[in-house]
Amino acid sequence: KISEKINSSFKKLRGNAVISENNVLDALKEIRLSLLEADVNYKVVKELIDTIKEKAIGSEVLKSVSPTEQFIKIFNDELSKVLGGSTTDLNLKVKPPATILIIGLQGSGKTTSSAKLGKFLKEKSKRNPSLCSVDIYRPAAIKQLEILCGQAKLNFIQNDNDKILDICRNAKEKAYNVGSDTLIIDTAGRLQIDEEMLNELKSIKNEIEIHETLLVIDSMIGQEAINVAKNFNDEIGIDGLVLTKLDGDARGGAALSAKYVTGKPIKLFGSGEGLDMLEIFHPERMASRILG
Amino acid sequence: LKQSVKIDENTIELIEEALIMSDVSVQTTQILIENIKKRVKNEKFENEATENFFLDLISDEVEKILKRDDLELNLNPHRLSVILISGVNGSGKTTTVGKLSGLLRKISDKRIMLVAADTFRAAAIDQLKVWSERSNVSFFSNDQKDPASVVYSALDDAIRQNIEILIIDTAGRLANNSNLMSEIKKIEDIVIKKTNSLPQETLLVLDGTSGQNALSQIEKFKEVITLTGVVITKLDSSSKAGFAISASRDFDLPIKFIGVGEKLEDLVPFDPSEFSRALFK
Ligand SMILES: Nc1nc2c(ncn2[C@@H]2O[C@H](COP(=O)(O)OP(=O)(O)OP(=O)(O)O)[C@@H](O)[C@H]2O)c(=O)[nH]1
Ligand SMILES: Nc1nc2c(ncn2[C@@H]2O[C@H](COP(=O)(O)OP(=O)(O)OP(=O)(O)O)[C@@H](O)[C@H]2O)c(=O)[nH]1
Ligand SMILES: [Mg+2]
Ligand SMILES: [Mg+2]
Repeated sequence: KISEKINSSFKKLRGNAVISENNVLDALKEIRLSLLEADVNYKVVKELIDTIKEKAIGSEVLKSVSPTEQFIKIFNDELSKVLGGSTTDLNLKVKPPATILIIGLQGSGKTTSSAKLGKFLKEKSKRNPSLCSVDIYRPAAIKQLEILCGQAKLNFIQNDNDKILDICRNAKEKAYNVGSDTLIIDTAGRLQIDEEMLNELKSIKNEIEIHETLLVIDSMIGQEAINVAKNFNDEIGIDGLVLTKLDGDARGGAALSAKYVTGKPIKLFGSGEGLDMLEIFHPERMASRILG
Repeated sequence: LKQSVKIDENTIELIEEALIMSDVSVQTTQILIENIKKRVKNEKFENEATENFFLDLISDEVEKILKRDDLELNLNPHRLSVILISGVNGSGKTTTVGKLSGLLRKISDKRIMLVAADTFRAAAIDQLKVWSERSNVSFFSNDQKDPASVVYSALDDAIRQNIEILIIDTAGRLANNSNLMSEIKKIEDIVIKKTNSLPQETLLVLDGTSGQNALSQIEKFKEVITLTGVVITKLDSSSKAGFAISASRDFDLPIKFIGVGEKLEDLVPFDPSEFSRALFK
């Protein structure tokens, strides 16, 4: 644990009134190591350490806590601030059906999260969602969403052809006609460097009124989290992030990188495969997990 | 007189940045940098001491670590070969099974069967069935909810049909889920029981975009099943999968294939030289 590693470098701090630069040099090394091992992006770690050490140095050593605890608390608080600080609400107060677009890399958890989100909105926000899929590529992708909707008792809209924009328009219309106030569109996994697939998303956003675009990110993603998040945000525009598979033991530093580079809030996270395992994001808990 | 090249702090930092951002572990990065420092001390380099010069030296060393004589797929020439596929959720197992069967179908005339042992996830069986049609190989699934029972019945069927290569697709499972980890151990046990041997290959499919958790996955899967190799998928992404170095060095596992796309032909045998060149591009 990071506190144990920092404790030894702070043994020398006992009896000091103020945390000085020399005291913290070793502790900062440990924090840096810990953040890199947690998959926080190299450049983000650099900027965060520089910023936060300014706050730590010169702060009075409080009588009530050990210097280690205080130092870690400063970091925890600052990381929580980076991770949190903005609303996790979805932009749903619009003319129905409020339309949510789910995007992300292959295998990140979009289809599962789409169904989970439908269930979440139905049960927690008393909404009446419909779901559709424009993943016309992956074998049995549409069937996968259909089955999940069946399990969660959500309205699933069948495609009547395989043209992405027709599917979306048809779904909007069908959702409206059955009185759905929300439409969730599950998309195919794609690389943030795949121009053709980015253009597909751009055309959806150009032709179809999308009110909320959520980028789904696997919590075990590595250093490229920053480029994935940045590119999707710059090219497509996202309103929020969903972090999945947090029931695993990945430290999830990607969350920090993605939030840091896009400024977009992490709204929800997946804590298991079950359709009820989608929760509102907690910045403080994520900060301690990343810090170790 | 050859001028010995010096390596300054700034260059070390640039090298470290290049390694870390390729998802090489902190520990392996430190080791590789230490080795470079030793070489700079002991050898007389004529070239310019640029960061790229040192990264080329590191690529050479990485290639040596990754080059092994067990990179080939082990198949039994005289009887049924079983290939067990494992890995965490969404890593690319089902797609890899599909691609692998296509590859084996293309390069050999062996009778191949795919086993849909993911009885849990929605449309998992349907997904694998489509792949079996794409590569034109046999397919086995049944209504059993217990994956080990599916594998048991599949082995009966495979033996009856004189199948030569059986590839078992399993459900994604996070490595810290003890129930699911014992489930895959049970599947391995069933193969041992029915064939009197471990699977010829037990491959861990790792998502190429993952960070350091890939190493924890190898460690935990290795605790329950006898891994013979690793497949790294999604290397057509912007990720470099630097964790592969630790996979080879610390876990002594060969990387047998890499996935470079979503189509049938997008599975290629691992090339240590190409991989180490590409690490810092
Ligand atoms: N343990 C766990 N598994 C999850 C979570 N979210 C998704 N999964 C699993 O991750 C795997 C991939 O999920 P999908 O929903 O198919 O991912 P996707 O992004 O739609 O994949 P593509 O459409 O192929 O890009 C499945 O096995 C899911 O059950 C989570 O929060 N925890
Ligand atoms: N770009 C790219 N995508 C890949 C590659 N391999 C698999 N995929 C995609 O990754 C996603 C997940 O692949 P699956 O084969 O369903 O993964 P899985 O491990 O079987 O998933 P679960 O069974 O849900 O755990 C799909 O969209 C695949 O097309 C690859 O090498 N490159
Ligand atoms: Mg999907
Ligand atoms: Mg699968």
